[in-house]
Amino acid sequence: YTLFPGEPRWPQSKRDLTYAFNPDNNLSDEVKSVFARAFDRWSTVTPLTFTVTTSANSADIKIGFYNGDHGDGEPFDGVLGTLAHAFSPPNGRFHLDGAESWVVSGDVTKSTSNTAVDLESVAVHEIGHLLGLGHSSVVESIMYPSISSRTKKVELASDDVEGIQYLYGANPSYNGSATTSASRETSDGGEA
Amino acid sequence: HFFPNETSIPPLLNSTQCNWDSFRNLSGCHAGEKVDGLSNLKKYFQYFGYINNTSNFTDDFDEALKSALETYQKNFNLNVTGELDDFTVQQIVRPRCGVADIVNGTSTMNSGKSNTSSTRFHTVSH
Repeated sequence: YTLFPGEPRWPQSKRDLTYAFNPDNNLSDEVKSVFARAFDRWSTVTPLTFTVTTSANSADIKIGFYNGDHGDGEPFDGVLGTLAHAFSPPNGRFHLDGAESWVVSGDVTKSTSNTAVDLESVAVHEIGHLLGLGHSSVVESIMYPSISSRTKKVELASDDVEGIQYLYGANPSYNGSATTSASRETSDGGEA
Repeated sequence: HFFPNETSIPPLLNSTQCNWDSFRNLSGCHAGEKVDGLSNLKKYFQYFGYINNTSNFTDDFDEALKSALETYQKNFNLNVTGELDDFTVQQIVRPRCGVADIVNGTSTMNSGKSNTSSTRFHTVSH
């Protein structure tokens, strides 16, 4: 695992984080539940908790889908290419490319579309950035930078767990059952 | 675009091309060559932190691009050839996170060791 320069992390006083969605996106409950599952994966292994709020201005983490240039100097590029980005702590901005074909549920590996991208997989990865993890060379890890279309990878690998627990410590209830080898479910030839 | 399941994506989207697909045409390029499109590849590497900020990108396969490629190949566990071999190009065009791999010139993604498991074991043994 890697950390951002200076090892930024949410301060000790911020262990119970809130998140909110861009109200302009009008996301369905089903889409919002994908993010809830993604946050749960990180809270399972750390003392951090994540609670959704409707107050977008005061939330610690702000989630939004945007197209092209959306004002942060990191414009999105349309279908595939760059899928999403997030900022290191304590910034809290989490942006996803609105042009992607986001699959919300079902088995993305069985999709016939070569543009299908699993939303939860990307959400779990970007939350890692929001919490302070950089990219990892460990292919099985969530924090590996790339993910092919039609691929689902949502289970934290031991590399991810070691990294996040270095920053925040372990959840007292965590039983240490992170996967130690390949954890992704993927289709053959899932490359874009 | 949200799709409730994997079968609900309209067929039209199947044919959509990614901006990076043009990089496939660069497969086989190596140091010393001048090929249309290499300047765009340099911008790609700059975006993800492998080339320092500069506004003067040419289509020359120069030392800066070779060095960027070698670091990229090391980070993604590819053979470090410094050339645009097929495996490297396939990795480059794969969809990915927009966060840079190298932030502020510091690359920590891969220490260069070939076996991360042995690295972890070494740490534990201490």
